[in-house]
Amino acid sequence: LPQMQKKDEL
Amino acid sequence: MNIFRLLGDLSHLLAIIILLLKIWRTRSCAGVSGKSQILFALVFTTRYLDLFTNFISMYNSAMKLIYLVCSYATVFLMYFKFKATYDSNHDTFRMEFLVVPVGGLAFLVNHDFTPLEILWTFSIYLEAVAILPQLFMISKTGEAETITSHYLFALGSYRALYIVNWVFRFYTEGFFDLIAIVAGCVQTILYCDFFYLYITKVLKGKQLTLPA
Repeated sequence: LPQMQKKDEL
Repeated sequence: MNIFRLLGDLSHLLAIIILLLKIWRTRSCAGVSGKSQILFALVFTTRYLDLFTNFISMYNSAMKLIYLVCSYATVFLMYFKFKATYDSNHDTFRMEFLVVPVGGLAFLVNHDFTPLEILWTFSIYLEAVAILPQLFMISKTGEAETITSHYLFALGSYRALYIVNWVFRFYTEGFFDLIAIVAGCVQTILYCDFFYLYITKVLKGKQLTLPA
């Protein structure tokens, strides 16, 4: 899947 | 950070605190599904593995710690300290029916086939369905204490606010995470029935009872 990852959410 | 996500996090924190206080002060976990609480502890454990490796902000790390501590404290209170008040006869949803399919899906549909990413994906999918044992238990007992319905309302509102946050971030930052969005929508949809009952009954001061 397209990666728009920041992992800044809880 | 935006107001929707902040309100969502605060709603989530409120839900966790409401439940912990309810169990601690009434010294009883009647009407609460221990299985859902175990699943939530598992969600936080598999999602926050990067707590010490990926520092985002003090707020982010503090909230992750609070969520982890409170969820394990709740499980501890339910299965050890106030075990006598745990209603295992009505908390019968099979957790493996959730964990196994969710685990399989996390392997199949993810952003990156690495252990940390698969565990994060697992936690996102699991959180979407983790409330099912609790909703199932309420449908079996046919009612819920008012404090438990406030807990569920705050918990359901948190992910609904996150959906607004994702729309906001898409239009302002072009950021979107399809896995989190789809799972968040499923999670919120599962609460719709409860939201209807909560707004039509609990807010009018009535007891939350499900039509038998």
